[in-house]
Amino acid sequence: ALGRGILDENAATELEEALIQADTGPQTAEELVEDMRVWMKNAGGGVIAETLREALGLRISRILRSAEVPANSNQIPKITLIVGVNGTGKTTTAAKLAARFSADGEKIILGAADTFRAAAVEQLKIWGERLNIPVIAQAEGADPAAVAFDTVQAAINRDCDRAIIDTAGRLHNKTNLMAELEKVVRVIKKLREEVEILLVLDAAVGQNGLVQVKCFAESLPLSGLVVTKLDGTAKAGIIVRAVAELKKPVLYVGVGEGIDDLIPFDAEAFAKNLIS
Amino acid sequence: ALTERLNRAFRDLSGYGKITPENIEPALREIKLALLEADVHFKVVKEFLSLVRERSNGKEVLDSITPAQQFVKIVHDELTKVLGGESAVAEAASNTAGIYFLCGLQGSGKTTAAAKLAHLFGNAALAALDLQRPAAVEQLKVLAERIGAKFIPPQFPNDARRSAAHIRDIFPSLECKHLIVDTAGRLQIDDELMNELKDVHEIINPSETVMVLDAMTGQEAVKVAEAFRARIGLNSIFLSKTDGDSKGGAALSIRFITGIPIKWIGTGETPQAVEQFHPDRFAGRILG
Ligand SMILES: Nc1nc2c(ncn2[C@@H]2O[C@H](COP(=O)(O)OP(=O)(O)OP(=O)(O)O)[C@@H](O)[C@H]2O)c(=O)[nH]1
Ligand SMILES: Nc1nc2c(ncn2[C@@H]2O[C@H](COP(=O)(O)OP(=O)(O)OP(=O)(O)O)[C@@H](O)[C@H]2O)c(=O)[nH]1
Ligand SMILES: [Mg+2]
Ligand SMILES: [Mg+2]
Repeated sequence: ALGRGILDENAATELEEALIQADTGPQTAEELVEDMRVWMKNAGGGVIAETLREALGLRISRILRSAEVPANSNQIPKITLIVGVNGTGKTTTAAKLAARFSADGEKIILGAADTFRAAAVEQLKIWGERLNIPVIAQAEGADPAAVAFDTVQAAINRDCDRAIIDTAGRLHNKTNLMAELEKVVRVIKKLREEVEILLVLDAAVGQNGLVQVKCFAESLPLSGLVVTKLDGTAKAGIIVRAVAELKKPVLYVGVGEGIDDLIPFDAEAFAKNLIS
Repeated sequence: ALTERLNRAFRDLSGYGKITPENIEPALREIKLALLEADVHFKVVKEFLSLVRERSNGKEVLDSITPAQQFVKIVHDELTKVLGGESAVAEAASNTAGIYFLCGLQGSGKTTAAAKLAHLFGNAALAALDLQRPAAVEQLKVLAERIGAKFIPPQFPNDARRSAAHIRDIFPSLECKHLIVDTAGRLQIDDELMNELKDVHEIINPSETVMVLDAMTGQEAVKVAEAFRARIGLNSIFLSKTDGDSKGGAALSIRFITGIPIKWIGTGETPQAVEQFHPDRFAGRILG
């Protein structure tokens, strides 16, 4: 079968199930298997299993690369806003990003704009202390937009290179919470036009991951995605469809709970892990 | 919704939408897609489809003038059965006095679930055993204060095992009916942390071990539950963040494959946002 330029049903089913198991979802799994059918036909005879897997990995990494990475901005200070549903790793990612840019010699300020959840501000403050990076915060229950504003204003006043603002987790189907986030962005833009907005996704998310990207992209000018907890067994397969349909690039990947456990996105490595 | 998709599948078959065991396949395919898109584990989908195939060869569908509706009813019934039927509600409602031990992946909602159970049961003490996450102890402390539950902070902030022993030893003196222990999130493949979990679980010797699972979890859910169960045993699942719009197929998958019942669902961020799990309502959600 593999030797005659035809993808036999067993091989096709095997591929499809591996992709579904990796959370690509049935539609993307079917499309990718169809891509491989076409590829096999064009490849003619003598294809071995490894080559097929390689071709699949290449196809997936091409899809992942199809989203344009936003151009570097010259704005001072740069502003990054971290958003996403509850528990995905936003606060930890904000700290990791702060550490990363701080190590590059940048002067960073953090904004604790999660004014809702118990001990959210304390959590970010502890990271700030560990990194010797100031954290702007207000009282619990304060308007998150006010904290965001204060953070950007402080970054401007103190000649910082970058402000990184953490927000509260929120489910995308809660209109009032999404409106709250839109207000945060509007208020930041009163001070600075360019805001890098990163949506943080948990690698173990299922098909809802696509809905999350859709909804957050509808509400906000998303710059890109961060996929966390890829040090686990989950493969974040939904990312393939999310990137293909919504054209948002994955910029970073979280691979642990430590401050150094954030790496720039590598499409080939991600694709390889997906089909392994 | 699935009913419309099934209507179309049946209409395509013949003028009257009358079905036979042969042309039931397009309808089964629609169900397969719906379940996979709902995050039901693909192995569970396979087995579930054969259950449905068997039942749909019966008179109730073959003689029905509204086969699509009949079909949906069968699927809904079978899903409800898988999710535990009526017994699941009774199981959850028991809320017997004892020691509840919460575990699960990072960010699944354990600390919040601990407060929810404390609030639901009443007369509960909350014990903090997450010594790793910044401000985790503070988070549980604040929640405990909000709901008027007693709070046990870690006696040895650098030693989970000794802190666990302290919790076990001090609980009787608190005169609370329930003890709810919150632990640190961990990956099921992290050997060191899974060993730590096993040790503290042994020390605390809980009456109920609960895995907190995020309702938006995908295909990995079964693997995760099986790993936690293998290490410390699991009595129940607390399904969190069901106020989102994910279908929650992960919960169905765990119940189907491991038999572990889902007993509670989290329906929001506050300690009050918790309910007993109802299989039939959840079946509707998966199909919706
Ligand atoms: N293994 C692993 N754990 C992670 C990673 N990123 C974050 N975590 C853990 O996930 C849990 C949740 O992280 P947080 O940063 O509090 O998540 P959050 O999105 O800010 O949560 P909310 O603000 O409550 O919505 C913590 O236990 C983190 O240590 C990662 O890349 N790998
Ligand atoms: N909307 C909603 N949010 C929830 C629910 N349960 C928990 N959360 C939120 O999910 C996030 C994570 O909850 P935590 O209780 O901190 O999760 P955790 O499992 O203790 O996290 P780690 O200790 O880091 O592993 C928080 O923002 C919670 O408010 C729920 O049922 N609905
Ligand atoms: Mg946070
Ligand atoms: Mg916790």
